[in-house]
Amino acid sequence: TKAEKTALVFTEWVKLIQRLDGDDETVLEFIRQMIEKGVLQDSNGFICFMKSALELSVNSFKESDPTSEVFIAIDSLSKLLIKLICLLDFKQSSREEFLSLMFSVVTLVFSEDQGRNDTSFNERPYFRLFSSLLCDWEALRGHKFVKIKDPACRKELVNFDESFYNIFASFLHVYQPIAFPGFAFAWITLLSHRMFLPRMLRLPNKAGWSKLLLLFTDLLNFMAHYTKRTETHDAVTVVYKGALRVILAVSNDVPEFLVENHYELLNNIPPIYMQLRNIILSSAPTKVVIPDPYDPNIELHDIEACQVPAAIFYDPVQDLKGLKKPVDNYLRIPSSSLMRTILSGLFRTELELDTGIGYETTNVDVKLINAITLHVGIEAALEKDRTSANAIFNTKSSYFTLFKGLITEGSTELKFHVIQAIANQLRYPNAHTLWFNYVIKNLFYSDEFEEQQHDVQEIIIRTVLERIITNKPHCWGIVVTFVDILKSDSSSLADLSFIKDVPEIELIIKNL
Amino acid sequence: YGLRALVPLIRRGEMGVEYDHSTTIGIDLSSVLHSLGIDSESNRRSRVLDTFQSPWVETSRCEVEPRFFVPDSFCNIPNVLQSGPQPPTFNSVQQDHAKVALFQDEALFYLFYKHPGTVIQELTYLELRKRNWRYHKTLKVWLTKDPLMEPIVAQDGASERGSYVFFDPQRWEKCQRDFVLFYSAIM
Amino acid sequence: KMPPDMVSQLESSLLNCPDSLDADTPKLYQAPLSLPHPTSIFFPNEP
Repeated sequence: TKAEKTALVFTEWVKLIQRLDGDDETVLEFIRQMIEKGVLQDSNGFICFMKSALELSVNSFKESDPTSEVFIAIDSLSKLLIKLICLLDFKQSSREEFLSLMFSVVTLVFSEDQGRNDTSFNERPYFRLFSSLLCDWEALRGHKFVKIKDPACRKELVNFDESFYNIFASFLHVYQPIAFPGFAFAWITLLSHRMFLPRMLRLPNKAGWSKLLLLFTDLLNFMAHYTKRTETHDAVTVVYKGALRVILAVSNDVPEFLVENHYELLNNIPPIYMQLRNIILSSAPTKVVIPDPYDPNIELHDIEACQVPAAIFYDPVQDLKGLKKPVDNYLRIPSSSLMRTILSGLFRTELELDTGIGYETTNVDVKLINAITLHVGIEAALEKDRTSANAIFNTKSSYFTLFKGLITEGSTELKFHVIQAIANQLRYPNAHTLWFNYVIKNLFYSDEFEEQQHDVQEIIIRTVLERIITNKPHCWGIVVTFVDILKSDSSSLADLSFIKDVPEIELIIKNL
Repeated sequence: YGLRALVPLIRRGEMGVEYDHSTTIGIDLSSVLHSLGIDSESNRRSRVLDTFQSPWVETSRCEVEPRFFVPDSFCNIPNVLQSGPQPPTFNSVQQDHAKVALFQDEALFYLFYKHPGTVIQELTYLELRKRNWRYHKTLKVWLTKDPLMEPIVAQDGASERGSYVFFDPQRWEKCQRDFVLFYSAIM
Repeated sequence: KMPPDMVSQLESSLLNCPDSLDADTPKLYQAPLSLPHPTSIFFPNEP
């Protein structure tokens, strides 16, 4: 059959590529003949060849003696595919289409295999194919594809490089753990692959960040879905440990990615993963100097970095849904009717399960609250630059009264999530941290909450304290704010009833 | 939503609520950072993702080859190893064996330690022996007699005491040592 | 709650989890000198 013929051709290729270097003239001649003699003359031919070559490679992995070189066929296929990206004539169709077609065939074979074999499905050959494609591409792209002698082809490949990674990321998104749990651990290993993750983080103009953010939210989403307060499955805990190490490595190498996408990442982290949340929120741009947060003489307004708004890659305005207008109008001209509109827009139509500390369901749209909070913070920092500091560091300003209104009118649950959203912005020294530090302190000391004041204060203390009792790292903005509140003479915390009622907390506060 | 909710995090099992502390308040990250090669004390940021082996320590069983680039000028160098105007080719063991004899000691040591379990390791072993180096099986280092001093053979003829030159692969240099050499320990 | 078949798929994925050897750079064509060879057990076996 045609499939058997193409399998024979592929077998010849596997033998050839083990005896000769990939750049050898004979190798190039072999590929040229594959094209001329009709094996790869069109898309259908390629699909047939690719499908049978991949099935052959996966079977050869399954049948090989585990101690031998089990990946020879897979690696040969990878090398052939990377060569085809260079050598095929892309006048009729683009390299992007070719690569997408190739990954589509892989997806077909992969999902058939996983569907047929269920729990005896083995992810390793597919992992190896993706891993080797990344390695072979990396070997080719060194120094802007300097190995490619033909200048026109070299130029095309330089322009295609970004698409290669983004198309790769798009298909990785297809294989996300929630869709293919049988590929979950291979998927996390690919996401953090040394030839993929650093590349996606460093593509010019952050060209890989959108897709990469999507992949990280896929991972966090999977964990959020299957993390329960107590009976989290061991395998999910292993996923968590892997995610923790990967995010720590990102925080070390390119913290800016976490800094500028903290809002979207936090929208997908289960609230009980407090240390993971702290790692993301504690990230700071490489160039920002972090003063000692415990320095009693620290004065945020004097810190130069606190005059610069935090860079934001994922703009929360896209998540404001129908509330963008009411919120922006309120900031311009505050009114109680607008406040009511905003408040009513924050409640969910149905209960949502959530694994929180002390709660298991949410009635409010936490993502929307986070979006509004960050959006107002961004606008406040812009307003300060447009007019004056007094325009926003002022408890009569609409920027402040919006939060005060939500907290005054809102249920305890709403108070909690608004204060959590504010605490998420207390990060490294930047203009947003400076302003939210002002907001949360004035909410804490405000005497306009009347009988609700102790509730508000207790929620603020709980929100800040939960981020401090967590193992390091601790967010600079959180520590500075908490030291402010602890240090203030106006109200010694330990005397507050809600602290005296809980001896464990009272002890911690006294120690602190 | 208040402070009472934090008590089970501070004291296990309080209020009948149980959390997995390792994922809520988390763990001391210093060992994780160390396993990643991140030195949390120094501000020097090394790039750990470029040599990231695996998300889990348990599956990080070996170093992985990082991205690297070999400029053309490093390959195909003519007039070396008696190759004449053509660059030397390494594609047959018989011919290549002769070339191995042209390498300096350090090059041989490098090939021996860098490419375990390969033909070149065997060839460098043979060549070093020809140059009166001997491989110490337990110390796993190469040594040769210090030409300036004759060793003293022991009564039982199974060993000798003398001054030897060792090649130290950690510090990558030759160093002289007085040593009792058991003939059974070298090959 | 995670459906039972999903649990077993996830567990089989954990069992087959690729390690750093799986992620290493493919080495197809190897010059004769770098081909595998049974050298002495006393020689170092890690680079």
